[in-house]
Amino acid sequence: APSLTDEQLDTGVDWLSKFGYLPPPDPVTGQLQTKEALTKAIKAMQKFGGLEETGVLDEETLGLMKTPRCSLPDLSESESPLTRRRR
Amino acid sequence: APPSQSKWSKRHLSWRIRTFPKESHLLGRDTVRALMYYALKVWSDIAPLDFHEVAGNQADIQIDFTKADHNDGYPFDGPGGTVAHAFYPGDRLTAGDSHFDDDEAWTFRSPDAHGMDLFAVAVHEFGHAIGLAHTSAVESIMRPYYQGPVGDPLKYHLPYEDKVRVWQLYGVRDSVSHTAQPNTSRGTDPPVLLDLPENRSAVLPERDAPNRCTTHFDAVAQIRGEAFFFKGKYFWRLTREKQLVSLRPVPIHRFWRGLPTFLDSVDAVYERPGDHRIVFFKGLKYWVFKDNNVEEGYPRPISDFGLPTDGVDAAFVWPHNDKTYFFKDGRYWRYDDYVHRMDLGYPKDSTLWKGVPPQLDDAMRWSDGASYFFKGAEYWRVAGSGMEVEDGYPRPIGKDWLVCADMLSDSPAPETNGTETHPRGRHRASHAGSNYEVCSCTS
Repeated sequence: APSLTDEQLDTGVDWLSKFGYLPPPDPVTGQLQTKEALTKAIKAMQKFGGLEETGVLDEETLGLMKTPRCSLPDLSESESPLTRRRR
Repeated sequence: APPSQSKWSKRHLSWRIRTFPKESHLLGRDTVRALMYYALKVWSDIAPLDFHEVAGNQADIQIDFTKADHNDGYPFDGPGGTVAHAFYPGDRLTAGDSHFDDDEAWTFRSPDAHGMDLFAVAVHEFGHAIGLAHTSAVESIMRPYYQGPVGDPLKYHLPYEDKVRVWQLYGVRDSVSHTAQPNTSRGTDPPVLLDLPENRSAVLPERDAPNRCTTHFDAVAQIRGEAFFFKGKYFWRLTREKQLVSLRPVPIHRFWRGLPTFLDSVDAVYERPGDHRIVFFKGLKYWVFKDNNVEEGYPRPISDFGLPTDGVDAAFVWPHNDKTYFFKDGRYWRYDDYVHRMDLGYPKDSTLWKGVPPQLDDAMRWSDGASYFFKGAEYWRVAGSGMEVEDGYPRPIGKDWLVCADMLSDSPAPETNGTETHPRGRHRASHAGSNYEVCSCTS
C-alpha cells in the first residue's frame, strides 16, 4: 500500500506471524518474509476476517488487526498459506 | 497451534479460578465465579460434559487473570490487543487452562464501549478449553475477534455453527435436539440479575422443595459421619452431633456434582467401607462419588453388585461386620465391598430382621453403633449386632432427626440408655405457631 509506513508493515508482519498466517521469522538466519508469502498471508487473514481479499494491508485490514481478540492463532501450521505452498 | 482434533477423554471436568481480577471494583469475585459457571454451562447444556468447581490445584480448567508475560508463550499486551486465551485439551498440565488479561476492563452488563464483556470472552475461551479452534463463520462465538456482549448469561444459546462443532467432538447431550433451528433471539433480551450459584443464602427454596416434617424420604445415609436425608431433588444434612445444618433443603445437584441434571430422586445411598467412596442408586443404575464429585465411567448397572434387575430400596453398611446390606421388597442381600462380591446364600427373607418393615425407604448406620431403618414418616432402631428392632419403635423421623415439632404420633419417648436418640440442637419454644421449632446452630 502506498501510504504504508515501515512501522505499520512491521506491525502487520508481526500480527500475521502471531496468529498463524506467516511462519515466525527464523531467529538464527534472520530470514525475511517474501512479498509473495506476505500477500498470501494477508489474503488468508482477510478471508478469515470476512474482508475483501486484496492482499494489501489497507486501512480496513489494519483496523481488523487492532480489534481486541483471542491470543490463539487462527490457522494451524498445516493450514497456513506458506505451508500449503511448500507442500 | 490448534491441533487437528483434540478433546477430553473424560466427561467430568473440574474447574477453579486460581486468580481473580485485581480491579475487583469492576467485577466482584462472586460475579466472576458466576460468569465462569454460566460460560461453562453454555457448553455442558448441549454436549455430554459436566463441569464442577473445585478447590486446590488439581482442577482440569485452571482460570487465571494475569497480565503481560506470564510464562506460557502467550504474553498479554495491555488493554486491547489480545485479551484472553485457553489451552486445548491434552495431557499437558496446562491443558484446559484459561487466561484472561488482567489489564482489560472486564465488565458484565455494560455497553460494548465500556469494556470487555467477561461472559462473552469466557464462552469463547472455554470453547478452546474443550477442543474447538477458531473459525471464520460469522455466526460463531469461536470467531477470534471480540464481538461485544452476547446478552444475558442465563438465556444465552450457542450459535448453531458452534453446536455442530462441539457435537462432532463429544456427541449430543441427552434431551438436546440436534435438529432444532438455529436460535435467533440471542442478545435481544436485556440481562437480568444472576442467580449466583455460590450465594446460597440468597437463593430461596424452590417451589417444589419438600417439607421435611411431613415428607417420606427417598434415601438416608451416613456420609463422613454426618446424616443425609434425600427427598426428590433435595437433601438435608445433619452434623455428627445430629444438628440440622439448615432448615432449608439443598438441591442435590448443587452439592453432588456429576449426577444427571434430569435425575429427580435417588433410591439409596451409602458410603463404601474401605475406600469411603459414596454410592448413589437410582433404578438400575448406580454412581460412585469421590467426595462430592462423581467418578469417571458412571453410571453403571447395579448388576455389577449381583443385585436384581428391579433396583434397591435400601443400602447400608452394618457396623457389626462392615458388610453392605441391600434391601428390596421383602428380601435382603449381603455384599462384601472389600472383595467386590455378593456373599453366598443371599438373598434372604428380610423378616430375619425382626420388626423391620418390608419395602423400606432406606437404612443407615449411625455413630452410636446402631442401624436405623426408615419407611414413611417413621424409623426403627436396631442396636449393635442384633437383628431385632428395639422396643419403643417406630418413632417419627421428623421429630427425632429433623427438628420438627410434635407430630401426629403417640409413641412413647425413647429411653436414654447412653445412646443418643434425640436431636441435640438447642431448641427454643416456637412463638410463631409454625410447624417447626427454632434451632440455634453452633456450626
